[in-house]
Formats: sequence, structure tokens, C-alpha cells
Amino acid sequence: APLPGKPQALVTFPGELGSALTDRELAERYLLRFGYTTEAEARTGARHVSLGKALRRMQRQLGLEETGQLDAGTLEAMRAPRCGVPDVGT
Amino acid sequence: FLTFEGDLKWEHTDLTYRVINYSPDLDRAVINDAFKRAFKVWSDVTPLTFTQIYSGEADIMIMFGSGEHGDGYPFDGKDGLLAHAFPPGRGIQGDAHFDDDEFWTLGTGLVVKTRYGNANGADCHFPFIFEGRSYSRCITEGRTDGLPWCATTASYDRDKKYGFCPSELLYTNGGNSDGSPCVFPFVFEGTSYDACTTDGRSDGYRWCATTASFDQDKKYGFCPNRDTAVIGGNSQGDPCVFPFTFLGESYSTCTSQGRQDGKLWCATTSNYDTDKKWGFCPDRGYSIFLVAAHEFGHSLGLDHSTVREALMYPMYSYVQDFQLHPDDVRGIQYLYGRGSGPAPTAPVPAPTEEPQPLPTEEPQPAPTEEPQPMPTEAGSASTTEEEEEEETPEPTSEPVPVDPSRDACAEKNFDAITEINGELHFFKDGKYWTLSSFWKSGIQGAFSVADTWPGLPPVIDAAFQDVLTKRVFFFAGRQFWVFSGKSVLGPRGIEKLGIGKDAGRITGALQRGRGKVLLFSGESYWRLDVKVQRVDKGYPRATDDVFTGVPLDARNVFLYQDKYHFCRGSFYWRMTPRYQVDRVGYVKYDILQCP
Repeated sequence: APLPGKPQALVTFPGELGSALTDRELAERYLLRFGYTTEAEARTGARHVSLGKALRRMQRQLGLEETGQLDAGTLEAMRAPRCGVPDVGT
Repeated sequence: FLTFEGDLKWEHTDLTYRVINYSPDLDRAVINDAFKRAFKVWSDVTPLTFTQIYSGEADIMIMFGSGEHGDGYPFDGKDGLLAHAFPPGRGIQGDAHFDDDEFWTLGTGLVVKTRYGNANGADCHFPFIFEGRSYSRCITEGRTDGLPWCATTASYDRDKKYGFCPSELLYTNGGNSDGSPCVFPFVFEGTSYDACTTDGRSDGYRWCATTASFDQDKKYGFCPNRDTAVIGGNSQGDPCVFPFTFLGESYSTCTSQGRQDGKLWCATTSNYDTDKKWGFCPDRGYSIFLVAAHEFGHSLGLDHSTVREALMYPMYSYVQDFQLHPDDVRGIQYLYGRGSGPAPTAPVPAPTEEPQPLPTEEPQPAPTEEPQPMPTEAGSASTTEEEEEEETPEPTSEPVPVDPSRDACAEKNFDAITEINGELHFFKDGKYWTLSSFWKSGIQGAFSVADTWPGLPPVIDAAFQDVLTKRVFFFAGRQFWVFSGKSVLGPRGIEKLGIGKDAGRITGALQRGRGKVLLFSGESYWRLDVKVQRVDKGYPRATDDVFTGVPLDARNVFLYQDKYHFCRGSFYWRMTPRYQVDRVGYVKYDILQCP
């Protein structure tokens, strides 16, 4: 466990795929990868609106509370190990 | 539940699957058993059947891979994506892929299956006591050959039950060396290696040469993961090195220092700061059974479910006593109907997570050099792996000597002799003995034919193993049986093979490669196409035309160490592939090596 009181220096470990993502980057990647958003939606200006819609769709599919927000429960689900098959689409 | 667009499904119910390669995390038998149980989850509630095949194109091709593994849908290192599968159809459709940057277990942590020793392939028991000390890993204490071993009970001092741990010094997987262990040092591209390496490969799998020079002999195999192997990072499979230095501090255990996600890691050299070699420490891992059962649901046509407790729910969660959820049953039966099984009013309790009594392989004698204080390998009956891609469907129960007093050396002759799983089998009056030329530990047996191959008559005339599918064919009178593990097809008449009424009993068989086997009877022989199970046109032919100089009334004919053996009475004639008799000798002394 981290030594108490000692500031823990974070290290980027070689060979680890992808460096630490922000919550938003994590969400956008997750929603795109599993079919809740499309490339086009991800690039349009109204990203905030489409993100909320996609989050709500993902929350419904995974049986989470439908808030349309990037809340803790939703983020935890996005970090959980899972199957790689998209939830929506082909 | 959901099905894929257009209700994609298989149009035939007798599906085949093939395991292309195996994760080094688990013993091959554990993975095969997990896949078998995962398919049974679905066959229990549908008319579908699943048969493992070992070559050619199967409906469901299964593979392990890391990162980009050839289908354009790359995995993402440890955790995150665990696996994926494609809906039913031709080619890649139906196939299932598993991320080998994951730590594959049965869901509750490291599974260290032993080989040889005297524990019948049991798993290590951690911790265990040896010479008064407690160990939670494989050790080399008490040995001079460096082979890691463990106890399979809580106390070796008390129970003396032990086995050897997975290590490259004991065996390799895949490759082209039939499981032979690594040879160190070996030379590869002019460089000398004294450990497994990923050099020369892009998939990150650790390999070694099984002779002193890969450059010269091109013989190699893949290294099994030791119990201390790290997962992922940039040193997959290498063991932790303790203590190691990180940011100037010394660590003698795994640590989460330097990480935000709290995952435990270690260095695989003594100094991370200089070498930057690291990996994750073993955790509970992911159940290959549960993930496979989910992915096979996709392979059969089910999409993700929104029901959290359903197997087809996309997120992984470990379940101890797994049961197929009614939502999954409704989904798969929507596609394929119920099949003959009982109407599962309540979900039929599917196999629990605990592995069934694992199918243990043929008994294999232990490594010969056995310094004290290890017990001698008396009657060691542990597992071995046929390392070609073909994996024999082993008999589900371990053959236990039924009559050790019955001595093969006392027999004047044998009903049949043949090689099965690399061991010579000598059959006589319902009993058989085995002899492995690889491990020099003499004759094992007598075993009961009926125990190992239920349904066979006590006296058989001939037998052979199909090298492609590992099925074993037995002949007695004018009948034959085909065994795949314990499941049997037959008895059927040899006329079904196209052998006419004029032929008497079959006296022997010689495997010829490319799925052809020569069957001998009287003074003639036929060439059998094993796949279609018919003899080829233009047969029978006279034995004497080709096999000159051997007895025409041979009692046994078999292939062994790439040479043809013809036995009559207590003698044998050995013939080279170029049909030259190069030895005549005693079966008892030369082949059985009786004293």
C-alpha cells in the first residue's frame, strides 16, 4: 500500500497500452467502442448533447440509473472488465 | 435477451470447435475442460452438440491473442476488454478470441496444475509445509536439478504428496518439439540465450529452443508460465525479481506504488529504474469458463442481454455456482429450440465453477533423475501434454494399475501392440501395459482395458491411434470400435470399411501419414482412409510384394519410433521406411526391456 504521508509519484509504465485518460476521454472512447455513439456524432459540435443521449442509452442497456450524467456508477461500469462485442449495432 | 440482426444462427446442430492455441497461464487440460464445460452450458438446453476437432476448419475457431491479433479488433492489455466473438456464419463468423494479456484462471486465483510426481496431476496446495517451512509458491529446495515443485496437500512433511510445477525445464507448449523441455543455453540468430525469450516474435509469447541451436535445428516450443510469472506489462511471463529497486526504494513484494489504479506490480529485473522491465502480479484472474460460456453464446447467435444476472450481460463478474439464467435459456431456445433435455422449470444446476475431476492424461513416468529427499516416482501417474496442436481426448479417469502383479515380462505374446499418446501399449486378455521410451521408467500396468475403454471385448486383435484426431481404433474378429476419450462409436463390421468377407481378423496397423493407415490381415493389407473410414481402391495387396523378409503370419504389426514392427512368437522383425529389415530380436528383451 502507498507509504502514508509520502507523495506518491505516478509513473507511466512502458508497454502499457494508453496512458491515463480523463473521465470524459474514457467515456467518449467507451461509448464509441460499444456502439452508443458514432464517429460522426463524436465529431459534431453538439458533443455535449449527444454525450448525454448516449450516456442515457448506455445506462439503460446496462441496467444503471439513467441520469445522462458521467456519475460515479457510470464511470465504474466503464472501467469494469467486459466482453468486447459492441452493445449496439453490428 | 437479444439476437443479432437477422437472427443469425447455425443451420446445423452438430457444431465443431478447434482450439488454435493455448494461454500459457493454465495447463492445456484445464483450458480444454473449461471450454468443454462452457459448451455444455448451451448443449444442455438446446439440440446443439459440440465436438472438438484438432485440424482443419471448425465452425468455432478459438484462439488467444494480445493487442491486434489479426481481425482488426485489437484487445487492450490487461483488464478492460477480455474477449470477443463473432455471430454464426462462415470464416471468422462464429470464432471466439480471448485476450492473452489477461490472467486466465478459474476465477479464484492462480491454478498451478502439477505434472509427474505422485499426485496424479493435482493442483499445488498453497501454502504447504516442507522441512518445517511454509511456502506459497513452487520451490526448488530439496532438489539439485532446479525443477520447481510443490506439495499437493497442506504438508509435504506429513503426506509426501507432490508434483512438478509448470516450467520450461519440464515441458513446452505448441511449437514443433512434441512438448520437449527447453535446452539452455541455445543459440538464436547467433546469440546465446539461457532463458525463454520473446525475441523474433511480434505476439509477445515466450519461446525457447529445444536443442542447443535453433539456428541449426529449428526446433522450438513455447514456455509455460511459472507460478511467479507476471501478467502483461512489458515482460509477460517473466518471474518477479525480489528485491527490486523502484524510484530508488527497494521492494521485496509486489507494490501499487507509482500507479493510480492500485494494481499490484513488480519488476522482472533487480532494478526497475535502469531496466524498466515490469509486469502485474497474479491476482484472482478471470474465469476462462465463465468468459468462454459468454463468448460461445455470441458464437451461437446471442447478443448482449440487459439482465444483470444473465450470462450474456456484457460485464464480467465472478460467480461461484454458475447457473444459466432463464433469460439466456429463452434467448438460445428462441434460436434453436429446447432439444431433448428436460424442461428446465427451474434452471438446471449447471456445472459448478469448481472444475470437474479433470480428465487426466495417460500415466507418464516422472523425470528419471530423482535425487533425495524427493520420494522415488513410484507409480507416478501424472499428466503430460501431447504438444502437437492435436490434443488427445484423454480417458476421463486415470488408469489405475488393477493388477500390478501381472507382469508383462511373463507373457509369451500379446494380442495387440500399438503406440497411443507416445507410449507403446501391450494388450493381453483384457489387460494392458504401457511403456514410454521418452521417460525411462519401465513398464507401467497391468491396467484394465474395460476401465480405460469401456465396451471393448477382453481379447482384441489390433489397434491404432489416428495421429490427426487422436482417436483410437480397435479391432476384434470382424468388428471395430472407434474411441474418442471414453466415448465410443461401434462396434461396427469391418465391411463398413470396405474390407471384404474374405478377410479374417485384423492383425496390425501401420500409420502412413496424411490420414492413411495400412491394415494387415492374413497375407494381405488394405489402405484405410481414416477420415472417410473407407479403404482405398486397388486393395487388398499382397504383403509380400512390399514388405519382403517379414513373417506373413505376423501376430502383431505396429509402427514404433518410425519403423515397422512385425511380431511372431517371441521374435520381432523391424523394417525401415525403405522396407529393409534392419533388426530381428526378442520382443521381451529388446522392446519390453525385460531383465
